[in-house]
Amino acid sequence: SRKRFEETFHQVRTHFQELYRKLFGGGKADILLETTDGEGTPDILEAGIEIQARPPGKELQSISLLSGGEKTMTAIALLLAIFKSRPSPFAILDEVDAALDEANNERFNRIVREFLTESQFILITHSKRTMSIADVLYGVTMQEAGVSKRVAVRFDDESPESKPAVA
Amino acid sequence: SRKRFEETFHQVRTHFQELYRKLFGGGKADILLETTDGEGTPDILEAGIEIQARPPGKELQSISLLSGGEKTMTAIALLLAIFKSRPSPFAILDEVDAALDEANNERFNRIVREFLTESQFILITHSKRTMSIADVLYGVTMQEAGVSKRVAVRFDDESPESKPAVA
Amino acid sequence: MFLKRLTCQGFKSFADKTDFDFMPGVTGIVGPNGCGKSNVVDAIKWVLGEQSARSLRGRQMMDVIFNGSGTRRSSGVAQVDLVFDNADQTLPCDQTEVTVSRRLYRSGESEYLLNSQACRLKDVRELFLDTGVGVDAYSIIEQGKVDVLLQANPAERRIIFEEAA
Amino acid sequence: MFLKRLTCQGFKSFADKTDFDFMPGVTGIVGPNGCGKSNVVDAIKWVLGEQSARSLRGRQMMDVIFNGSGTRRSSGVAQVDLVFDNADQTLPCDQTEVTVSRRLYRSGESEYLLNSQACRLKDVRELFLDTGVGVDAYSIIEQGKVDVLLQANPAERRIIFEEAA
Ligand SMILES: Nc1ncnc2c1ncn2[C@@H]1O[C@H](COP(=O)(O)OP(=O)(O)OP(=O)(O)O)[C@@H](O)[C@H]1O
Ligand SMILES: Nc1ncnc2c1ncn2[C@@H]1O[C@H](COP(=O)(O)OP(=O)(O)OP(=O)(O)O)[C@@H](O)[C@H]1O
Ligand SMILES: [Mg+2]
Ligand SMILES: [Mg+2]
Repeated sequence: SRKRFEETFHQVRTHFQELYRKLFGGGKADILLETTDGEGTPDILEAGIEIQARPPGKELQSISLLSGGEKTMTAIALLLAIFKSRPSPFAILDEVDAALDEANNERFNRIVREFLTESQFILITHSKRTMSIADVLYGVTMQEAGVSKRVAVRFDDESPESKPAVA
Repeated sequence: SRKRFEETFHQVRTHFQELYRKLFGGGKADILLETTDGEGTPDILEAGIEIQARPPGKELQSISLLSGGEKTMTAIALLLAIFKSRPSPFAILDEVDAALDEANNERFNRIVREFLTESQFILITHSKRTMSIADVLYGVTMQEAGVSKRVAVRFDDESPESKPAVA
Repeated sequence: MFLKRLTCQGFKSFADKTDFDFMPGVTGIVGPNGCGKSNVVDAIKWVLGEQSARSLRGRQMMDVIFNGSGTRRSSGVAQVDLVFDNADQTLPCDQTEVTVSRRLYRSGESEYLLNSQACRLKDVRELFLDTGVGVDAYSIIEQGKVDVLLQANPAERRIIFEEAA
Repeated sequence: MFLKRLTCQGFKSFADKTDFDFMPGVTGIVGPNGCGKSNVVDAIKWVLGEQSARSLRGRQMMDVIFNGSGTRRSSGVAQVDLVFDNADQTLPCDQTEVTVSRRLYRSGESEYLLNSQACRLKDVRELFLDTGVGVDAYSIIEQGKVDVLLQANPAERRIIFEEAA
């Protein structure tokens, strides 16, 4: 079980380093086992997990100082790294892109597309950019107050949220 | 001091009820002092604060069941109610509209405009709709990696985030 | 193996029977605030055996039954069905289509079904063992929860990590 | 009374002296992720006397000094100035323009200034007493923190409420 933890940790770490670089278009990130006061070898069975992340062009600092969008992108890299080492037939992401600007939203979408050979993705979003990568789009509305209804979404006219076509 | 708490609580409660209706275009909300097992009179000096909120057309349920956007709108109503009873010359809201759809974003912006007779508002946002109510717009970019710079924002061309004009 | 269809009836805001058909690739779910998108996520967690009402944003499990609206009376039962395509036989059963169902009645009575046969939660869990499907898998990221690993302290992160992987 | 100008130099990502002029009405601040918008909020909190490094997303107060980039060396000092229009004499001092400043050196040495005169944090707090300005006022809602009152339990909410009002 110690062996299994070590193997999984190593896998996740490798995926995280690669996914972070892809999501940020550069920079460097890592997960490490904590050592007591930063000295000596970590106790594999007990040590906590530290996250380091340095966006491109910036200095390495505590991840707490990262911006909202940078934290989301770092978290997505780590979550997808875990997902990659323990794949599931499907993944569901509920509005994970809320804090992302246009450029980051696009990189996030591109990374999601790379996972599609292995898994189905269900994305809940308000972002038109994320909607544009969907193979199928479902709208949910409450035409009758308090009662949810599924509707078809026409993507060529204005915001699907305001004018969905009824299926 | 018990008197002061009671007065403030009463003021905030009144503002909250009104602001909630404005933000949701209906429905009903309240803040209450908790009673032990819902019975008897609350202990004014000790009682916790309960929040009730019922969006228009829906039944009253625990606020935990509300959606992300509904929680944000309810929270904004309460925060602005507190702000209204303890006004400050300025208010700073950092990306509070992240979870809001277009319709709620617009109602939120309209409410902010009502507060402008009394206070200055500084809004940090990624939403074009929120940007459109600003009297002044500042862009912040990092043309040199890791170094922030203020730039002017032209609002008529594409997303200010991608092509700000340099001031 | 992949998800084929989700059906909700009487579950949270889905008063009427509502289907979602899933394809390989990306399925997007959109709509205004409060219309039911995250309730779809809750439905999938619930039918796969979620035991914590809190993790479904409720205070008690009864909270998942449609409890009425301005124009409707509350439901007596909540039901969710999740259909999997099992053509590649990833799931240890003969059928090429496997349906997991869960029901909760106002009385508190609760049922799990596999291909319409009553079963126990234990059977559902055993079916999905080692397939990466289940509420403990790191495959569902709830609204507002994307930052959890970053916000946690190193010790908490370790615990989450060990559960996920 | 209203805010007139914010000036940051060596504060977080604002390596170079940068001004923001505020008008009555709505000032919008926009830009890509990580470019410095929330750092502007931190600057205002800091100059008004914020004592908690954690509340500024740092681990120690030294974290607010610009610590270099790919192309720049770190700064030796962080300074923020906040200018108030005091034409209506809301603030108890004669000037129609009041400037609050704060400096932090790498040595750990720290200064507050009122209209360029050295003073103590206590003086800054007394100046703003009963004006609704200050870090304890409910006038700054940080990123990701809008839901705090809803997430808190009733007892915690009471405490927050008492501090705010
Ligand atoms: N048992 C129930 N009966 C009826 N309605 C319910 C029930 N449980 C939850 N709801 C309603 O469902 C709504 C929340 O739906 P949901 O969280 O899916 O919204 P959403 O589409 O994700 O919105 P957002 O974009 O704001 O995140 C709430 O208004 C809530 O009152
Ligand atoms: N002392 C410092 N020296 C240099 N850079 C710093 C310092 N402290 C913070 N930063 C940098 O500032 C950036 C965060 O800026 P900020 O939080 O203002 O972004 P933002 O514009 O609000 O972005 P978002 O839209 O994602 O919320 C981080 O990349 C961080 O590394
Ligand atoms: Mg939602
Ligand atoms: Mg920010």
